[in-house]
Amino acid sequence: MNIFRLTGDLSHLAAIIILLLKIWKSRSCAGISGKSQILFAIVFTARYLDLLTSFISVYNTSMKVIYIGCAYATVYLIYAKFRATYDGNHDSFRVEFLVVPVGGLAVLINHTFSPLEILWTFSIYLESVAILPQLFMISKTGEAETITTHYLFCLGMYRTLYLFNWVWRFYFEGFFDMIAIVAGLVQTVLYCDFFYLYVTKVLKGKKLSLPA
Amino acid sequence: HALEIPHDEL
Repeated sequence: MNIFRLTGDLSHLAAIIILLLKIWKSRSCAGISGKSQILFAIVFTARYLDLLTSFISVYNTSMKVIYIGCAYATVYLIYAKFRATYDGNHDSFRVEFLVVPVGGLAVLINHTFSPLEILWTFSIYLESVAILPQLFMISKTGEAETITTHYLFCLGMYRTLYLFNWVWRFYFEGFFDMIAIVAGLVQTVLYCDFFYLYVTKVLKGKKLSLPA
Repeated sequence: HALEIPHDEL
């Protein structure tokens, strides 16, 4: 555990909680892509099946349980409790264009050809692109609530911090996971445009709106 | 080789 890894995890946790609180307090999931949230629930489920097979630490287990629990709670709020506020018309990204190629890639390029390992790889690949429906929705409506941008910033920072963590682990532990690193780079690159808008607009007190 | 690789990250 190093500072990048810990702050990355906490940033991830903050993102998840910001989103849950935003929906809960406003009693609305307007502007939130339910499809991205379903993808994240799939990501956590596929990755954390090792909860049943291996124990790493109390920290590791509790974070996994919290992430999974919050992911399903978010999906429940969007598709059940506050379904009336869900903006399905603008959430029109075709997720099969992500899930199918990513599934194929996980079968082809993995560390070990075993069911759990392929599911882990699938979750790593899927996570790297799972935010695309949300970014697509924002580009379609041309705007995002400020609280939604805070959510996206924390979520994007999490994998960015993990990149620093991997550099650290490579130098100090000789640890090196090519699949996670490449997917993490892709994931971070997808946020670059958003990071730019966040710093130049949201941090200066303006609402995030895109030119028509 | 091991069928299961331990993944210690989240």
